[in-house]
This record gives sequence, C-alpha cells and structure tokens, in this order.
Amino acid sequence: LGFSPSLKWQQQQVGNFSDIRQSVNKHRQLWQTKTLDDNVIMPKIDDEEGWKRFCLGENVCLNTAQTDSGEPGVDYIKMGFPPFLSIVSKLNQATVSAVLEYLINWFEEREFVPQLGRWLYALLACLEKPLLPEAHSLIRQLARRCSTVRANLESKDDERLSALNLLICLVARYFEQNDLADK
Amino acid sequence: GTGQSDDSDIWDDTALIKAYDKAVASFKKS
Repeated sequence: LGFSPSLKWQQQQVGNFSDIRQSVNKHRQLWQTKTLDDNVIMPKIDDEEGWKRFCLGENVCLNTAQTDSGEPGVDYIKMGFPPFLSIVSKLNQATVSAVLEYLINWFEEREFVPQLGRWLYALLACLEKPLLPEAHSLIRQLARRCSTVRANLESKDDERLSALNLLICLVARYFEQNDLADK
Repeated sequence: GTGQSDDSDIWDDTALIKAYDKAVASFKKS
C-alpha cells in the first residue's frame, strides 16, 4: 500500500505509451537511414553478453567501479549506449525480442539500474502486437520480477519505485496481462 | 508550412529516453 500507482496514473501512462509507439512507427524509416557514429557497433543478434554490455555498459556488466568524469553519458562503452531512436529503429523484431530476453534474464539475478529501465521501455515501445507466445511469457516474467523488487523496497522515496511501477503498468495494462495489474 | 518540420524537431534521437524520463518523473509528482 502506498507503493503502487493510482489507476488514473496507469491510464495516463498507457495513453502516452500508445502515442509514443505510434510516433516510433511513424519515424522509424527516417531513423533507419541515419548513419550511426563510428563508435556504435551493435552486437550480433545471438551475442547475449555483447548486448548486455552495449545496453548497460561495462561498469554495470563487469561490476567495475563507476568513475564520475563530471560529464554524464559521455563514455558510452562504460555507461552503456542509451536507446537512441537511430539505434532502436535499426532493430528488427527478432532482435527486439532477443535483447528484451537478454536484459530480462540479466535483471532476474541483479538489481535494477537506470540504464535497464530506459532500454526495457524502448524495447517495449518497439515490440509489435500481437505478441508471440514467447514474448508474452517474457514480459510477464519482467512484470513479476519488478513486483518482487518493489516488494522489497523499504522506502516510497526509492528512486527505483517509479520505474518499476511504469514497467509493471505497461506490461499489465498496455500489453493486457491484466492479472498482473495494480488495482 | 505543413507542421512536419515542427514534429521532427520535437521527435529527435533522444525522444524515447525523454518519454521514459517524463513518465518516471510523473509518478514522483503524482
């Protein structure tokens, strides 16, 4: 009680997310044609470790200490590449599903980090409906894991709470896994 | 003229990241 979001907030997020997905579709072709910077080397679809490092960064994946250069987000190799439209627009549905699976598997055994939230949101925004059975199972696993992590939070001020609530909301309400929804 | 350029300006390379950050921030305010 007090940790889960109101119905009104959930409905707003579903509406906004639906708009975002439409815009992604509308602009996908434009962004697909953009040339990526030389340092952006996307892993092959079956390179699980490569994708985890690409999205979350070496600091998180290799458990190395984070160095604060004072310029956040500059070192993408260490901090992970953000889900820029020019990157996610180049992912086909098979890759979207595969990366989603890699990141959800990673989250099963580790703590939530901000990069993870951004990537999961971006991948869900690119995941086409109707979902394949594997995708159903995958996103349900994500919502359950978010619920478990949320249940262990000690404070409502925890930075992770809003991100966890958002992901649960989108899986349950946008992708219609209603039994997992916060009432 | 058509409104297309305005839309493109708003919908930049970081649009998904901004949308996520906005959604997360909205819970903190709610």
